[in-house]
Amino acid sequence: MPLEAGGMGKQHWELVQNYLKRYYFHDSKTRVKINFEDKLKEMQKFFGLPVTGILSSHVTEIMQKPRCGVPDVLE
Amino acid sequence: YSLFPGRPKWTSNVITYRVVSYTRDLPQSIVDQLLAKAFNIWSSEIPLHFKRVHWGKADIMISFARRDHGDSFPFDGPGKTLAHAFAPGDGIGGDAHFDEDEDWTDGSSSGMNFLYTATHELGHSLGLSHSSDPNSIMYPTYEDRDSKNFRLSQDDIKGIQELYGNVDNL
Repeated sequence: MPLEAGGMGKQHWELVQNYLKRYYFHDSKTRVKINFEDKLKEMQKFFGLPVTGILSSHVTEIMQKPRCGVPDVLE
Repeated sequence: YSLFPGRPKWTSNVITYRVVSYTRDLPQSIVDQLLAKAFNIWSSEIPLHFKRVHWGKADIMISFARRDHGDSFPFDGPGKTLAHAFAPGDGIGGDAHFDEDEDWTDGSSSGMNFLYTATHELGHSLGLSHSSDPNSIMYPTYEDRDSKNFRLSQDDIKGIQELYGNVDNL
């Protein structure tokens, strides 16, 4: 489903938002609105998935795995 | 593999570490053994020596903690985030923290394998960031591996030797 679409439950959407905020860096000082589609593309690129900006079950499966707390993409 | 921005690394070839606190899941002697093994996995590829100290400030301070533990990166209970570590540097730089809410194991029972996780976190302590290679110990998600044949991947070795050179440079 498209990332910005409202077709997912609140809990699911929060999982996606929190994951991308936490592990795909953005500078909160710039006050630029986070483009979650771009962040999702960064994640897809990092994990070697097709870079679509579209949320798939494979992506959410990765997001639910136990992992290290260090971000994947840093600036 | 990837390195942290600015490529931080240790400039001394003797790095000290100290275990500040332990998990209740494993005997302290096992944690000590597994940490020594994790350090050895890295030091067998690079010209660095790791020396354990028992008091004072070490380069790499290792601890188990739960939830908020004073570094602005609170843990989140069982599952999800297992641990984190900081790139080489002063102060908190190099320190490795493990979530005490996980069920840590030495590989003999189910749970989170402490050796794999420690080897991953010490990779951060030495200057490696996350790798996209699923075979790399620096891959960000936890994967249960074959304990007997556990070793660094070529990706890990290339990454760490880019920072420190190889053991032949000793």
